[in-house]
Amino acid sequence: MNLFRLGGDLAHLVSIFILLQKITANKSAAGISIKTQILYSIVYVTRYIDVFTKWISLYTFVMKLIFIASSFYTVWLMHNTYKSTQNPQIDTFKIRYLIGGSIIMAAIFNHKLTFNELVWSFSIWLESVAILPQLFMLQRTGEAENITVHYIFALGIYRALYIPNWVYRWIFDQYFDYIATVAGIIQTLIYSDFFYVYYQRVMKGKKFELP
Amino acid sequence: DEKTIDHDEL
Repeated sequence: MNLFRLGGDLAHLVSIFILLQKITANKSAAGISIKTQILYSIVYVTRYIDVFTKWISLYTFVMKLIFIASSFYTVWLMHNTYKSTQNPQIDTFKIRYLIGGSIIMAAIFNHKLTFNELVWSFSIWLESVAILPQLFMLQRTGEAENITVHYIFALGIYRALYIPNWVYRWIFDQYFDYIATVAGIIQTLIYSDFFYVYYQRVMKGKKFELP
Repeated sequence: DEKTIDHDEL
């Protein structure tokens, strides 16, 4: 464990907390893409399929359960309690292409042709693009509440911090996972335009509006 | 090599 990775994981926890806080405090899921949230649920279930059968550490065990449970809880809240506040007319990204593309990527790039390794690789590729429905929705609305923007920002920080973590592990631990690293860089690049607009607007105290 | 791969990251 190094500080980049710990910081990334904490930013990930913060993002989930921000999102659930926003939905429950406002009693509204407006501006949040349920498609992105469904994709994250799929990501965590496939990534952590061995949560009960393979022990790494108490830390990873607890975090995995939190990520699985909170993603399902978020989807459940959006689909049931706050269904009427959703924006299905602007949440129109075709996620079947993201899922299909991730299946193809996992078939080509995997560490081993076993079920667990294939679903692990699938989860890595799917996570790298799972934010796209949310960013697409943001683009269609043109502006967003700062809280929604902070959620996406915290999520982006999580993945961005994993890049120095991989550099650190490559240098000091002789550890390198090319699938996680390439997908992680793709994911961070997807956020880069968002980070730029975030810096230009939100950091200067303005409303988040896309130019 | 039947050793499974350790994915220790989240």
